[in-house]
Amino acid sequence: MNIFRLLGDLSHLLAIIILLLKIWRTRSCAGVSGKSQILFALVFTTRYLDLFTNFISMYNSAMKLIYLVCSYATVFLMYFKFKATYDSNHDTFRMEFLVVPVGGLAFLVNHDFTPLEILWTFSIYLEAVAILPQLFMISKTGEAETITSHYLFALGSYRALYIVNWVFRFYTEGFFDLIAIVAGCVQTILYCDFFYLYITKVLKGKQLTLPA
Amino acid sequence: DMDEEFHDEL
Repeated sequence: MNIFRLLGDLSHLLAIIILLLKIWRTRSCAGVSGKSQILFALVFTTRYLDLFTNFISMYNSAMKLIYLVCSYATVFLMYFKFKATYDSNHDTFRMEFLVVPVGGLAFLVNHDFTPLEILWTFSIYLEAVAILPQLFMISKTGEAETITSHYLFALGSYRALYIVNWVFRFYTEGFFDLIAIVAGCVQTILYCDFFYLYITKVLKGKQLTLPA
Repeated sequence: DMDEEFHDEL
């Protein structure tokens, strides 16, 4: 464990908590893409199947459980409890356009052709593109609530910090995982446009609006 | 690419 990975995990945890609290306290999931949340729940489910077979540390197991519980709780709030506030008209990205190619790629490019490893690879590739429905929804509505932009900033920062962690691990341990690195770079690049808007607008107290 | 036994990252 290194400081970059720890900060990355905490940023990821912060993002998940921000979103869950936003939905719970405002009793509304307006502006949030339910499809992205379903994809994130799928990412954690396919990645953490080894939760009970591979014990790495209390921290690792605890975080996996928290991520799983929070992501399913978010999906539940969006599609059941606060379903009336879910903006399905703007959340129209076709999830199958992501899941099918990612599933195929996981079969073709992986470290080990075993079920657990293919599912792990699937989760890595899927996580890289899981935010697309959310970014697509914001581009359609042309704006995002400030709390939602903070959620996206924390979520985008997590994988950016992981990239720094991978550079650090490469130079200190000689460790690198090309699949995670390539997917992590793609994932972070998808946020660049949003990062620019967040820094130039939200941090100046303005509403996050996309140029129509 | 170290063929690690399992993935230790979240």
